[in-house]
Amino acid sequence: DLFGGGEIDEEFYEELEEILVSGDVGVQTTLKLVEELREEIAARRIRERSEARELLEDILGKLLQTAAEPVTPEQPPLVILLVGVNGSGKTTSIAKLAHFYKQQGKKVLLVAGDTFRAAAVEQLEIWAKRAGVDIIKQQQGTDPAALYFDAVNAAVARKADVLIGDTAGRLHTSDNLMDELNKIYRVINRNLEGAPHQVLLTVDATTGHNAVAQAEKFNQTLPLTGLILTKLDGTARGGIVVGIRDQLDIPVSYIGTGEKIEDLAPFDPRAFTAALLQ
Amino acid sequence: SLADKLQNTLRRLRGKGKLSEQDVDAAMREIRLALLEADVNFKVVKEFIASIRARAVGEEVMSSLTPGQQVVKIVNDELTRLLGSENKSLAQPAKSPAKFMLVGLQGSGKTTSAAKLAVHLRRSGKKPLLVAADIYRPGAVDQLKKLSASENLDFFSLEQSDPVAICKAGLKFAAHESLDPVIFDTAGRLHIDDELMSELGTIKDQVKPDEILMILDAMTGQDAVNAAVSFNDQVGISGIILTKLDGDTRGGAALSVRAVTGCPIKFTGTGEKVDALEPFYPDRMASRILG
Ligand SMILES: Nc1nc2c(ncn2[C@@H]2O[C@H](COP(=O)(O)OP(=O)(O)OP(=O)(O)O)[C@@H](O)[C@H]2O)c(=O)[nH]1
Ligand SMILES: Nc1nc2c(ncn2[C@@H]2O[C@H](COP(=O)(O)OP(=O)(O)OP(=O)(O)O)[C@@H](O)[C@H]2O)c(=O)[nH]1
Ligand SMILES: [Mg+2]
Ligand SMILES: [Mg+2]
Repeated sequence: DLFGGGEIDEEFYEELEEILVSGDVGVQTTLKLVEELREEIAARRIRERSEARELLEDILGKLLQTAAEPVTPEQPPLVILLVGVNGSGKTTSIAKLAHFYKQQGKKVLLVAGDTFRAAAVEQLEIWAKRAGVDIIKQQQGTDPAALYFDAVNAAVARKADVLIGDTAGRLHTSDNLMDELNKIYRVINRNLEGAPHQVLLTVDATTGHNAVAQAEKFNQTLPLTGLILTKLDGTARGGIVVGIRDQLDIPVSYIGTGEKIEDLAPFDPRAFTAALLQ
Repeated sequence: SLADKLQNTLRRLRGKGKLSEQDVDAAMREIRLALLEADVNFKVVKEFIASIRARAVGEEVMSSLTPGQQVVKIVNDELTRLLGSENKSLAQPAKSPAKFMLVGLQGSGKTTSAAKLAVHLRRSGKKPLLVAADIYRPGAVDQLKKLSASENLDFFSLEQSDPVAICKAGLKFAAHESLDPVIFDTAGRLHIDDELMSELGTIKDQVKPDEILMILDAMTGQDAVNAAVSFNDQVGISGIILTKLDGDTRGGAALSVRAVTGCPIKFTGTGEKVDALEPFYPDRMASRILG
């Protein structure tokens, strides 16, 4: 344990850099954090490594602190849109969110917004059945913007409390696909004031520096309200969310901790920081 | 760019006649940061830097007008050498059908790559069979079935819930229908999931694949080594397919996994369509990693 005991020397800072880098915090963010820690340690004349831990947990905790309560509109439906690169966990996370809201007694409606990939609609349909919620869908190849126009109307007509929408996986480097996403966003927004109230970007915890570029490009396409850090049940520590918060001020809303419908939890900065510094 | 940064670092050092340890450290630091920003594993970076240190600031560099570019060339050449491999084509066993098993973490691109591989092999005259052995993920069998149907590929699945039985039956079916090779799509799994890793071992024992290909997402960061080493230790990997290279990830995971496991990278995934499978080019990957 790096903070177990002993004095603070250059070796301490080198080892700390390695812990952060190996957790995918990223090079620039790591250098910045270590520099900030150095300054604090000097300012407070800290000598013991154990005291340095508290200081670092404070710095990270402040940076990662959960944003204010997530947006909920005065009038239902609350509209949540999930976006993210291919395979990052959007469809599975929607199932988990559906379950989460259904447990609270809310009337949930899903939108099978991935009209591109083979069996994407079928995948979400199975989850909708398991969660006990309804789903709006069209056949593969439908224009997703048109689908969302209908879906928002349906949600209002059916008096749904929560509308959760899926989108096809896409790389942020594909201009066409990012334009398509922007169009989906504008169609939802024009059709229902204030919607989508939440736009969640799924980020696979195994992702390295590229996650920052993903968050940046997606955020330029439509306003992200939070991240879902998925697959945190693996050995990856997901440190890249620190850089995303630091550079883009996008908070983590939830974490994915498995492949079952219950495997979703609100983001806990302290637990995350403790695991990161292991 | 790295060349510019090194140029700045090294220009100050030229004409000094002899470099101090600190001077060399400064140049090595720039290279180290570039590789870490490319997501190369930090331990692999350490070893890499140590191995090129002497050459990277040797006579040929210091007598050059553009030492920065010279160093980058040395680094690029060494990366290319490490990434390359003699053994980058698929196994061609004497006994038919050939058997290729696809494994990897969740969402890495296995199912899509299975279809791509089948299309690729059919172009070279083979008659591949796709076997849907993922019975866990909702719609997984349906996904492979649809991909097969739209490409007119032979497909096998069972209304069964035992991946081992499905794979064995798929193999029998291929032999009966003279289909070759058999490509097994398996469920995504964590290397720390003992039960699911043991299942892979059982499929391997029963089917005896000629290739076990790990499908690895090119945007994977430091964890790539953990997963690859674990899959290799527990199941054995004969090759890697690096996916989603159509993005802008630097792809340092390629070097990490190659350096630590020695497994050759056999193909790259460069898009979502079934024709988006390309050979792996070590020199292109090296320049990409260096940024
Ligand atoms: N272990 C683990 N696996 C997860 C988690 N979230 C999703 N997965 C798995 O990751 C894989 C991909 O999940 P999907 O929900 O299909 O991802 P997606 O973003 O919708 O994928 P595309 O629509 O193809 O872009 C599936 O095998 C999921 O079961 C998680 O938190 N932990
Ligand atoms: N852009 C791009 N997308 C890819 C590539 N390979 C796969 N994908 C996409 O990545 C997502 C996940 O692919 P899958 O084939 O479902 O991944 P998987 O490994 O089978 O997922 P699990 O079975 O859940 O573990 C899908 O949206 C694919 O279309 C690639 O090379 N480039
Ligand atoms: Mg999906
Ligand atoms: Mg699959």
